[in-house]
Amino acid sequence: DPNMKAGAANEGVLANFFNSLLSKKTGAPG
Amino acid sequence: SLDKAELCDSLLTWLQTFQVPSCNSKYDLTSGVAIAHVLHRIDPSWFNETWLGRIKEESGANWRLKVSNLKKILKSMLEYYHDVLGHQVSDEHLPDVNLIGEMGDITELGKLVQLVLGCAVSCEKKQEQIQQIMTLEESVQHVVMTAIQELLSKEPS
Repeated sequence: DPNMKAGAANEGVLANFFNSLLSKKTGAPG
Repeated sequence: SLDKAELCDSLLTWLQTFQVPSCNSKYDLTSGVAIAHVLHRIDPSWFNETWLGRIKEESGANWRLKVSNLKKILKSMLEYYHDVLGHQVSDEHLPDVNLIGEMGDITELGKLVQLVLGCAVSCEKKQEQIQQIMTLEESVQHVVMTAIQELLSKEPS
């Protein structure tokens, strides 16, 4: 089901982004 | 770039997770009270009790008091970006607090809350803040992600 795949891909994008924010040194937003 | 009304709606949803006073609508946000309380939660050592005490809670319909609150908030946030986060906020992301306080301008309000978001995901307690964001609805998370990328990317968009 393409919608399911799109949903999963979306979640992946979000998780990757927020996890990358978490791994950044505190106080270094850029 | 982001549709400013959608940005405001999504960031209002995010702010409401802090369960602070005067945070029921976008109009509520224009007083600055909710934003100040959220900043105090984000970094209580920088946005401390003394600072919070200077924010007029009864600004209600008095646009001059609102603008005064918003000016204090913006000034302290820009100092936080510079002194704590070491980040230069570009002009395009600077809100016009007069338009917010006097006219309830959604575009300028969106910029102000976007700056609050930048503090939340970069501060000392960012782990807790980011995990809170990740509990939001996916569509809201997407807007939040775009807002962060837009704000914190090196080159002005």
